[in-house]
Amino acid sequence: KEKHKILHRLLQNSSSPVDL
Amino acid sequence: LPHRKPVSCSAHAENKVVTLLLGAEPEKVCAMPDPALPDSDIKALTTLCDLADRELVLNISWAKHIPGFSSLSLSDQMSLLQSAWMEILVLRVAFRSLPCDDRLLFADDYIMDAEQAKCAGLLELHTAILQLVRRYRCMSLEREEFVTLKAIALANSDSMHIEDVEAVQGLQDALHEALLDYECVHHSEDPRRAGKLIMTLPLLRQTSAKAVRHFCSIKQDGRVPMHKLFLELLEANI
Repeated sequence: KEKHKILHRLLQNSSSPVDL
Repeated sequence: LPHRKPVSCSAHAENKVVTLLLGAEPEKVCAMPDPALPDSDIKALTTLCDLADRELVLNISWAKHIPGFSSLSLSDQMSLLQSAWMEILVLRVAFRSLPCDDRLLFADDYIMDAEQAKCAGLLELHTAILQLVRRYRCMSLEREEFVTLKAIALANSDSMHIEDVEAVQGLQDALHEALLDYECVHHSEDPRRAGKLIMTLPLLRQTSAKAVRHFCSIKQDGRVPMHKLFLELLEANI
């Protein structure tokens, strides 16, 4: 997972999560 | 065969999950092929890889809007996306291409027929995606079904690295239930429609695997520039 820095950063930065 | 009666067939009420998914759909992306480059296989592949990279950024943001996805651990969110990213891209192209005859609508300004696909070395992939398009066209796939199926493909990506299997199963169940509920209200004439849609997922996985293999070999070749996110996700599938 260390290698997947961009995906990690985008997931952390994207806004408006929705809970069930 | 007896029909399964979905538990929550909420008569004519719009399904909340489906409504949220419709609202989460990313905006269209333009391919914008570089007019300075002469037409060639490299130009076509460069355009597609650039388009895919920009769509991936939007798809990650889209995933965050799937009800329940953000409640998963960051590690499990990453695992699902690393497994399903190409399925999401392929399903989006297939849905966009429904009104086109034997052509793939990668973007409004980038529509590819078999001849162009052949020139780009993409004929096999073009043919495979068109098989999927035909399957959905036969069913008259609706936008609501497309967005729900896309979320199901992500939740059902069969990553081997899931840490909280129960939580991912919960997400799959919620999305599956949303599809059953939608079909119960809008397609009561065909009680097997939800199952028929789910049964297209193996072809989607097969086509996506073909696409990943193809772009991995293009990457090895080293002649086509690729952006970092696209490369990162390709490497996750090697």
